[in-house]
Amino acid sequence: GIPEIVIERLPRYYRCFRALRGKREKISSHELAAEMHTSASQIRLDLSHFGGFGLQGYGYNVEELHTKLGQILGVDQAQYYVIVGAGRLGRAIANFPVFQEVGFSLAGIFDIDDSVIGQDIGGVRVSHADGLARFLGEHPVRIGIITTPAEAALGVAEIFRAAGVGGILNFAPVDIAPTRQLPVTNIHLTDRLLSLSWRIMHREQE
Amino acid sequence: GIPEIVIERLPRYYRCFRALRGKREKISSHELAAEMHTSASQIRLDLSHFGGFGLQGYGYNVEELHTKLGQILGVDQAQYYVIVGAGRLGRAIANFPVFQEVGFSLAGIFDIDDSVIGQDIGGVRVSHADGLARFLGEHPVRIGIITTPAEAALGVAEIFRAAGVGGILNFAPVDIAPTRQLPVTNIHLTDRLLSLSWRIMHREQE
Ligand SMILES: NC(=O)c1ccc[n+]([C@@H]2O[C@H](COP(=O)([O-])OP(=O)(O)OC[C@H]3O[C@@H](n4cnc5c(N)ncnc54)[C@H](O)[C@@H]3O)[C@@H](O)[C@H]2O)c1
Ligand SMILES: NC(=O)c1ccc[n+]([C@@H]2O[C@H](COP(=O)([O-])OP(=O)(O)OC[C@H]3O[C@@H](n4cnc5c(N)ncnc54)[C@H](O)[C@@H]3O)[C@@H](O)[C@H]2O)c1
Repeated sequence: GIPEIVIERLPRYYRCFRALRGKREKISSHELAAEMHTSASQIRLDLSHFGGFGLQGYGYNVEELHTKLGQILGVDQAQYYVIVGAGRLGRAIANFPVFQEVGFSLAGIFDIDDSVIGQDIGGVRVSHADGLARFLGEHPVRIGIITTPAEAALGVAEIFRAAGVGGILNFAPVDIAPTRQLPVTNIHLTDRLLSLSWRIMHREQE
Repeated sequence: GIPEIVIERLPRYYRCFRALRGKREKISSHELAAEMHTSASQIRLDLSHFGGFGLQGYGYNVEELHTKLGQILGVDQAQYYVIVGAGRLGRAIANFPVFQEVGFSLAGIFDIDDSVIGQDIGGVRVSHADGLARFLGEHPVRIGIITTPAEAALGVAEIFRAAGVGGILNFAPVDIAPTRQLPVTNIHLTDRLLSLSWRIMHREQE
């Protein structure tokens, strides 16, 4: 299959072509490499995993690449996500405009704290988590986002699995194991802090 | 140099050995592979980039690996970070306990909104951003975290650069270019949503 690192890089290409729409008709792999601080050969190699994108000697067609990459990522049609845990992090994600720009709309936000139920966050009213399973049965939700404390996360993941959501994006500091039927991404921002620390340590030694 | 993907995986090994401390004295690469949903050969290959860790036939010594990896990541001594932008995301990060557990302490949190100045967030009082440059001159800060709106992010990054912080972790949706002297990690949670969407699309085709 396609190497893990290439799958994780694909969104960057999609965002780059999205940003170029309306600004230019085509772009060469060298020009794209300069935009993305990477190399032309890396771009050609990465994109070759996803089909033959016409370079035709004059470069990538911006509109064509944006459309094709959107289809490959599954965002050529509107996709929905829900957030469970309407605390600080949940609210920051619900209010983040870029999810909507790349094709993901917030369908619902859930919590168990009566003082937040009914509040409007990111244009959506907070519902009680008791109604999550029924909501998922009535609405096509592709991604469930978990922003609850660690002790609630596995229980919420089980509701998502039983309801057949497509995948889970988990922010709680507990690892939720993916299955063949249910892909899970566990976000560890601590790891970004630690790898940045490594770069700081090793920059000094260059 | 060491491949980018290996540097980004190193924190996971550190976290894993940290979690094993006190529970077991040693662990074989096969047992570790099972814990981390990866392969023994990947572990041996990754760790070989960072020096000879004694496998001595019986496995990795948990205490030794935790200490050595902590040194390699630069967290064997207390490290400090500051947060600029005390909004929803800034507060969620300031209150996240795992940063402290892996060796990073919050030294300061800054904003420009008078209604939040003086509030206590994560045990630290919010200061006005006008005092950021002076604060950085008086305190050793390894990492600056940016959780402001996009239009303020480049200005904040310039204050960090001029003050000589080690590196920047940027959450604002604008790319801050790293330099040889100043490593920068731009966090795009949208990319995690999109790569998860790819996995959902391609799971169905397996
Ligand atoms: N991945 C990272 O690097 C990172 C960074 C910051 C925070 N976090 C984590 O994200 C999570 C949220 O952090 P926060 O600062 O927003 O916390 P918070 O306390 O502000 O919000 C948590 C919310 O979850 C709700 N909740 C609790 N149990 C629930 C349940 N069973 N169903 C639905 N809602 C429930 C609470 O009522 C609360 O509103 C925490 O687990 C935190 O550790 C992770
Ligand atoms: N990377 C991601 O995937 C992701 C996810 C969610 C949010 N975000 C981004 O993170 C940022 C913060 O989001 P939020 O929901 O916390 O927003 P917010 O509006 O709740 O908080 C922003 C804070 O920054 C402060 N601020 C503005 N200008 C400043 C300056 N010059 N110096 C210091 N502080 C300043 C504001 O007063 C406010 O308190 C935004 O840029 C948002 O787009 C990114």
